[in-house]
Parts: sequence; C-alpha cells; structure tokens
Amino acid sequence: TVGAVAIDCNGNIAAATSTGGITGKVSGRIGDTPLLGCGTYADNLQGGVSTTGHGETIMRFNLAQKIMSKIRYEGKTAQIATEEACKEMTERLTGTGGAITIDAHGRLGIYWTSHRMGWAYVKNGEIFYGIDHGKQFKEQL
Amino acid sequence: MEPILLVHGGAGNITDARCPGKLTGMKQALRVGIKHLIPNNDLSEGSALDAVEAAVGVMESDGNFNAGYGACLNFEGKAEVEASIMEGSELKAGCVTLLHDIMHPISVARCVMQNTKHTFLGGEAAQKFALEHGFEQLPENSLITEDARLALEEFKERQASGLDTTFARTELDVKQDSGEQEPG
Repeated sequence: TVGAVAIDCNGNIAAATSTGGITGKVSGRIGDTPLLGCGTYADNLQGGVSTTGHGETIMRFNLAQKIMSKIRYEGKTAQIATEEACKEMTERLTGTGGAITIDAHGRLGIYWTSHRMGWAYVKNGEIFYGIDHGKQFKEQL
Repeated sequence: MEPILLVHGGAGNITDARCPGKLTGMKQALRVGIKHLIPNNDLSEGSALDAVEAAVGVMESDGNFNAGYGACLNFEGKAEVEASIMEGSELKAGCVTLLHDIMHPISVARCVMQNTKHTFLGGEAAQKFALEHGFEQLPENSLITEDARLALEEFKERQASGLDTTFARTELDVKQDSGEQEPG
C-alpha cells in the first residue's frame, strides 16, 4: 500500500491511498484502502490520514476516523492520536498497521504497530524519512 | 502555512532487501509531489490534492511498492487494485476498487470525484468508467512483477504445507490470527 497526505499554504488538506491488497487474496476482496474513514480521510477542520496494514483489521476499526476523532474531540496532537489509535487497534483486533497524519495545524503523526513501515516527509526544504521504529534520516530536498 | 507532504510506502514484514527501493521511491514521490505544493510555480497554485495524487502516482509506477505496477496478486494470479482520494475543504472524495491493468487507480479515483455525482465505483463498472475517461487499458497482467509472482508462489507453498499464511487466506470465513506479511 502507498499513501500521501498534504497540507498546502492555504490550509487545504488532502489524502490519497492506493494498493494491490494482500498476496493470495480471494478474487473480489476489498480492503480498507478505498474506504473513507478506514484507509483515507481528509477534513480541513481536523486533518488528513492515510493508513496501511492489515485491511480487514483497519476497516473493522475505522482507523482513519478513529485518529480524526482523537484530534477533533480529545484535542490530541496528530502524533498522539495516530499512535494511540494504532495501538488500540492492534490491542483490540490483533492485526497490525500504521498511519500517517497531518492535523489542521500542520503537525505530523507517524506510527505503526507492524514490524516496519516506510514513511517520508518534506518540510522546509528537507526530507525526513525512515522505515524502522526509532530511526530517522534526513537529507536535503 | 508551510506546505507539507507526507507519504508512506506500506507496512508489514518488509525485508531488508526491499528497504532501499522503498526509501528511494518515497523520496522520489516527495520530490515530484512537493512541486505541486509550492505556490506560483509552473505546475499549480499550490494544491494539496495535486500533491497527493502526484506522490501516490510515482509510487504506483514503482515496482518496489504494493500499488499499481508491483501490486500483490490474488489467488488466481491477477492484480486487482484499488484507491481512494479525499480533499478536506468540501469533503469531496473518489474511490475505486477491483480495477485491473490500469497503472494509476489513484487518478481514476480523482476522476470519479470530479466527474460523477457518486463517490465509489467498483469492478467492471469502475473499469468501464476509467476507459471512458481516457485511462489506458494496459495489456493483460502488465502490472505484475516477478517479485509479486514469487510472493504468490511462496504463499501457495506455505498454504499447501500447512504453514501460517498470515492474513492472506483464500477462505472468506477464516478466523483472525496474529501474523503479518508484507505489506497490506
């Protein structure tokens, strides 16, 4: 799965997600990726989210919407909301996954309960990226 | 507000061998996408929607990712792809699923958002919609990479030997288990 979230200089937020699903899936199987509130969500008042991981788990948990709700109703930052929602999902449903989030203030959230998740962002002319927990790299755009 | 573009390239048991390609691909996606976020350049006035579509499009074209070219295969050895896109000013969105042999499902999703009164198209109707709106129908199995073929072979071998095939079961009523594969 791949995804992107962006906020422009006018505060407009957009999110996009695309996937091939999982190897060996039944023909006709649909995952979380095309489902709003599960794989993708964007609202200028709250933020934008794209998710990745075990689709059946993410769609049953409504991961993107859970993250948005934590921002909207609990006042959490994008990072705290993303981390809490991913952990709660895996604790409740076992399946793993991750998400990237930008809230309406331009704060970022990046977290995953899977072994690895590739992520990267560009801000102020620098690229920050990583794939393992606790390891972040930086280079010029 | 400072424009920001954030991407992911999938989660799961990503092997060490696949890490460099994913990292390179994500950085390339940022470099292409960020151009659409910078105001007053030749490409746009600075659109978050254009940026996310462009960034995802780069990764859809890159066989290092499970989307577009390089997508995981279903049990029949076919690539069925899906995508969604949403913008936050008016909460407009477009979603597609069960497309085949189309390189950029994310652009089809945006086309649904912008050219229909609907939000989500799937299957044969989505395929027909895409072709009617100028998307190229690639030759059959054009999205399939050797890595994806090998992954399906390994999946079937593991299934035949009774080993854990994680979440990728062919039975629709399988119980939840705890493994993971790369990437969902």
